Amino acid sequence: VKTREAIPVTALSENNAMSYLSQFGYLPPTNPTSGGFITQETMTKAISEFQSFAGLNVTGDLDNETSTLMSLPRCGVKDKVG
Amino acid sequence: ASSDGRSKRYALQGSRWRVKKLTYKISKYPRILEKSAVDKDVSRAFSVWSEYTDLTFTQKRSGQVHIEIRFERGEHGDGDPFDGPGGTLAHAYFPVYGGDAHFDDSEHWSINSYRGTNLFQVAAHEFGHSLGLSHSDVKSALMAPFYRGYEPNFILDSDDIQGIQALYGQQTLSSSGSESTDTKVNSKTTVPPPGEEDTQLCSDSKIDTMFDSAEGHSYAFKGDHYWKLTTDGIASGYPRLISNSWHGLPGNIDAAFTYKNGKTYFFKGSKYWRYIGKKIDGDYPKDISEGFTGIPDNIDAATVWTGNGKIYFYKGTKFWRFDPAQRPPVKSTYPKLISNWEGIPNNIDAALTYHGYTYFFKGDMYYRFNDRTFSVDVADPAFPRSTAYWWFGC
Repeated sequence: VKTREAIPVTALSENNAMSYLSQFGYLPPTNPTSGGFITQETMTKAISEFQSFAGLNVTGDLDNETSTLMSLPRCGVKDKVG
Repeated sequence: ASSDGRSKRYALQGSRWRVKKLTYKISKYPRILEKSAVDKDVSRAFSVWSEYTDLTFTQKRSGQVHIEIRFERGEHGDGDPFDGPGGTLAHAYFPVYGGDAHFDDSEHWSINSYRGTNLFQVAAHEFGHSLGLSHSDVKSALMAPFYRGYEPNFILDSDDIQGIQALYGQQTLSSSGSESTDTKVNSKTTVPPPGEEDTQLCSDSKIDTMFDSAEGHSYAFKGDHYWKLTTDGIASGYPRLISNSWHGLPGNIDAAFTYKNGKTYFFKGSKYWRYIGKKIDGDYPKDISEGFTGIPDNIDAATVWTGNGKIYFYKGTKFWRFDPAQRPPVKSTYPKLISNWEGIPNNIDAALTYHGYTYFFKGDMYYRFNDRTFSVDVADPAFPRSTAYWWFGC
């Protein structure tokens, strides 16, 4: 059955992944005006935490499986609540 | 197991409702569905949670409710804009933040259909947040963050059941005495256990004082009686006589607080008493002028302010700060005007610190104070709020 749900967009860009990880609590909130700069290590750790929470292989890389999952419809509440 | 080695399972945000009889209203409906159909699906989404607890959910058409539901598009006033079709479908606020649930009205909401996005499943998930559940990393759980498409034979995952019962306990015996989920209808109509709703406090919720004991229990004093507050409202078996529990303590107490030394101080007229728990701690009463030099008699309220841990006394239009570590304990710059506490009225009845906030009570209303902005907290619904409704479970 053709559904009207959002068809997963192709691989998410690194930037989009960063704002996704920030939106859902894996990275500190970024200040759009200051273009928050983070280390690769921080990004790898955030991706790993997301992969673990979502039950994906934990690679720390923004691989296709991970960026596809990031494109799926979901709840807007953070996964990690302080 | 998760990356931190713990087993995968539900997560609690840390707040929950103090009462179990919750109300909700749908302030803004989706454009593309019949209102009556939305009412039915939303009610079904709430019953996912009432099925396994003593929670009950009553829809109201207007007025103050616990959970407000809105279908909105884009920016909608909470600083967390929706993003059009797909992506974020909805979000909800945990009880400590008000409990409301917002749905992205750009989505193609549907009921009992493989097409579009299923309203019932998303709503049941969001109401889990409204009740205090965070996201679960159990993929099959309703509280997992990702929408899994229409599930015609939806059943709540055991992980979700464990989570909601960790917050609100299991469903107790229904009125018929049998314990089974199909008595939900009965359990919804059972009279709340005695003491959960107190006629005296619900008809007149003005109190003499309220304080937290060193054990962390909250008590409300009124006349010769007192009530113990629980997370759900009033503990059963109350009211009780003050003098039966705190021997030697009279009724009609003006104020009370528990200091960081674990001792509780009661004030009435020109006298004060000191207790450890419910045991008097020495030869009391003593004169306030003796033990709290600089503090007047006949005070209205007293509390240890969460902002700085000092003791504050309130009377009429003025307040005093008492610091036992200072000499003199009350600086000559006091008293000052209560109007400095932006939004707090004069002649208050009681003040209480609870879960990191300071609350002020006057008549049948109360105020939550924001220590950072040094003013009454801005929230929805706004303060002052009904004490009976939010504290006494009426």
